[in-house]
Amino acid sequence: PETGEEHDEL
Amino acid sequence: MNIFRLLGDLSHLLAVIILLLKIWKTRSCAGISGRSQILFAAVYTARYLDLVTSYISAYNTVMKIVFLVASYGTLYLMFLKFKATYDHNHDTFRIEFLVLPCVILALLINHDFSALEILWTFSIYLESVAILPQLFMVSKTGEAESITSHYLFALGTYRGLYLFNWIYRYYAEDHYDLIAIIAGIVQTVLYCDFFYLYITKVLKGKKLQLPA
Repeated sequence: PETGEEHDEL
Repeated sequence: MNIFRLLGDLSHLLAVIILLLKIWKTRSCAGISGRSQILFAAVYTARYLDLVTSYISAYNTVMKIVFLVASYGTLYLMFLKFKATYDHNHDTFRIEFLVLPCVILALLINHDFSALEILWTFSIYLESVAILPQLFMVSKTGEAESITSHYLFALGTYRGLYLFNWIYRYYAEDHYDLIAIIAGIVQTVLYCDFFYLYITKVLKGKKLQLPA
C-alpha cells in the first residue's frame, strides 16, 4: 500500500 | 471483507482453538513445538501493536485480541501449567536462524522506515517461517498425532486462503501489498509437503507417519 496506509488485515 | 479472507480468518481461529483444546483436554503438549509457539506470540505482538494506534473495525480489534490472548495462553499452558509434558528433546530448531534474518530483512525491505511499520514487516516475515520448528519436530519424531495434523492443516489453509483474498482484492479493490503477498506465498509453500501427507494419510484415517 501507499506509505502510511493502515494494515486492515489480520 | 470477502469470503476468502473470512474463511482464512476462521481457519486461523480454528487452528488456534484446536491447539488450545488439544493441550487442555489431554493435559499435555506432547508433539507441539514450544519454539514455534514462541515465534507466533512474537508475530502477534509485533503486528498487533497497532491495536493502540489505529482502529479498523470491531471485527479486526476482537480478532487481534483473541489471537494475542490465545497465543499467550498457549505459552502459559506449554511452559508453566503442563511444562512436564513438553517434549523439549525433540524441539531443537535454532530460532535465532529465523528471527535474525527476519529482523534484517524487515529493516531493509519495508513500506516505511518507522518503528511500527518495521515491526509489522518483521511480523509478516517471521510468520511465514514460524512453523518451521514445528515441521522440524514432526520430521524428527517421524510422526504427528491426528489432532496436531488437524491443527497444522487449519493453520496452513489460513494463509493459502489469504492468497485468494489478495488476488480478489487486487482485481476488486486495486489493493495489493507485495510484502504480505510474497511472504504469504512462502508461508503456504512451506506447508505443501505437509498438505500432501495430510490428504493422503490423515484424511484416510491413518496417522501421519513419515516414511523411514
